[in-house]
Amino acid sequence: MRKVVAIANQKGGVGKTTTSVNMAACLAGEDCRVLLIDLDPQGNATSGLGIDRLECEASIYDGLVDDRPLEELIIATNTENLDLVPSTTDLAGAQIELVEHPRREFRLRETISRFESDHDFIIFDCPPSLGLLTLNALAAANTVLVPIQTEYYALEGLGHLLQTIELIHEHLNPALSLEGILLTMYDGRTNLSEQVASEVSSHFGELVFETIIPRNVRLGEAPSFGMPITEYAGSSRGARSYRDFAREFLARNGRT
Amino acid sequence: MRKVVAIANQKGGVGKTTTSVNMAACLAGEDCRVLLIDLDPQGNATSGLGIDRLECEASIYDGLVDDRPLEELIIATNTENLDLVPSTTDLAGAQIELVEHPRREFRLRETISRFESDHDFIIFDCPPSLGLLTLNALAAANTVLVPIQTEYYALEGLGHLLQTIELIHEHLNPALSLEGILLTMYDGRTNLSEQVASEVSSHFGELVFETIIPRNVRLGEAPSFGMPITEYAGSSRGARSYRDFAREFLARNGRT
Ligand SMILES: Nc1ncnc2c1ncn2[C@@H]1O[C@H](COP(=O)(O)OP(=O)(O)OP(=O)(O)O)[C@@H](O)[C@H]1O
Ligand SMILES: Nc1ncnc2c1ncn2[C@@H]1O[C@H](COP(=O)(O)OP(=O)(O)OP(=O)(O)O)[C@@H](O)[C@H]1O
Ligand SMILES: [Mg+2]
Ligand SMILES: [Mg+2]
Repeated sequence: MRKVVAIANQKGGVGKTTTSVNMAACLAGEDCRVLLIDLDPQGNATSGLGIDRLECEASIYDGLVDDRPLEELIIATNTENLDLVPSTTDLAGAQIELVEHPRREFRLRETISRFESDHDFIIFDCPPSLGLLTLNALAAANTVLVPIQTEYYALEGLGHLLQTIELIHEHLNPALSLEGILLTMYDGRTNLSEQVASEVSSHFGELVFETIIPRNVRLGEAPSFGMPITEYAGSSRGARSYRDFAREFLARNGRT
Repeated sequence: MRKVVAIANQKGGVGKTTTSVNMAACLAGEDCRVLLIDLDPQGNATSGLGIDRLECEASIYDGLVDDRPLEELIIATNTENLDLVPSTTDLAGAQIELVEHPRREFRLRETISRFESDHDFIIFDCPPSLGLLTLNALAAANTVLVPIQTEYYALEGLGHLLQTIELIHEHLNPALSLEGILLTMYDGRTNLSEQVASEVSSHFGELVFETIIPRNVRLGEAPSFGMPITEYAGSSRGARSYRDFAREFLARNGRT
């Protein structure tokens, strides 16, 4: 049974792309077939997997605006079992171009529902806003994974995001539920990280993944080589934590 | 002569709000009269200055959508010489509500042009996108300050942002120029920071401020107390670097 997970948080720089790329790579390493769809006009997930956006002949823009089937947009990556639908700069215009469309929030859902494949997981990397691209992702997803860095401003936005997810559940996608909250960029040397982490855990209990992603410079270096952490620095703390996270995610989904 | 500076970068989490709040506070400390306008629906600059969004009777939303004069929206902060126009959650709706308006990109510019005051500087904190709120800021500003964290993904988006600023200069605001590029969250212990910093400096030369903001946990702690760094930890590396930056900014603008 294919599962569709949106990785979303309107707060910027919390680790959405880093989580999308490395979760996808770690699931692929566990013999799952994974498709990553880059919904961010910045295209960080695309370059994080070593794909040159300028050489892409098509992107998710063509699926959302021109109704091209997803099969035509998929490209292979250097990681076995991991496919990608890239983002290109024309995606920045999709927001304005889709506003007039009657079913503007459901374009991605319609694209996905027509798509037959043997992927076990489809993952959406979302931009840092609650605009039309993220709404499309939330309307098309089964669950939402919320990365949150252990910083004060990130904590502040969490309540607003969970309210939005609830609204989407009521009006656009009754099947949508919360996959969970993943704490990222945790720096055990600072009180700030500990305080935010314990605040999130006390408020959201079971919803918070036990695995916490530490701040690890290898995770910041890997994208400059166009590789997921498992290929760039497979024995680093960053790689180990994302592998632990992928296994916890699979266990929670009854797929070990 | 009043100067209007937009602090913008579509990449998330690069230090836009941290720079807006602390630059505004440091300029106020140098006896400049400063007005900070929070254009981000997340409202981080508002809470970073200790203002409770739920208690605000009006926000920049009322200026953009309902044409209320700016004088009615300004509130005092706990920092002398620093005023704020807060953001509230209704700002998230402004993007969709303004789309139909014929002069949708110029709403903020019209609000500012009708506003008489003795402020030396007006600073805009922008959200992490190039949507209508940021376009309004770029259409209304004299210059744009671009904070960029010394990380790979932040470097990637810089070219696209500078192209957008050039387009705004040509089509919406011929008076717009680049104030400069500010390197933030610099961690001298990592090669990554050094590599990105030297890459930005070699590409953009004089446009890059000499002052570099280091990664300093005090900057992350200050917003949880609703204070700028100068009041929360006045002798920290974070406070010293933003004071140095404010002085360099004033010197570059011939106001020492
Ligand atoms: N655990 C980590 N340790 C160290 N650096 C990290 C970690 N996670 C992410 N980073 C770095 O922090 C920055 C922000 O992360 P990332 O770009 O993944 O966040 P994002 O939420 O996708 O940002 P945006 O809101 O712009 O989409 C990046 O430069 C990334 O390389
Ligand atoms: N120099 C610094 N040292 C340590 N932490 C910092 C520094 N600058 C910013 N931070 C922290 O990093 C996080 C991101 O910074 P900030 O929120 O200012 O970025 P932003 O660009 O405004 O994000 P957004 O794109 O969501 O608006 C915040 O939690 C902030 O407290
Ligand atoms: Mg991202
Ligand atoms: Mg901000």
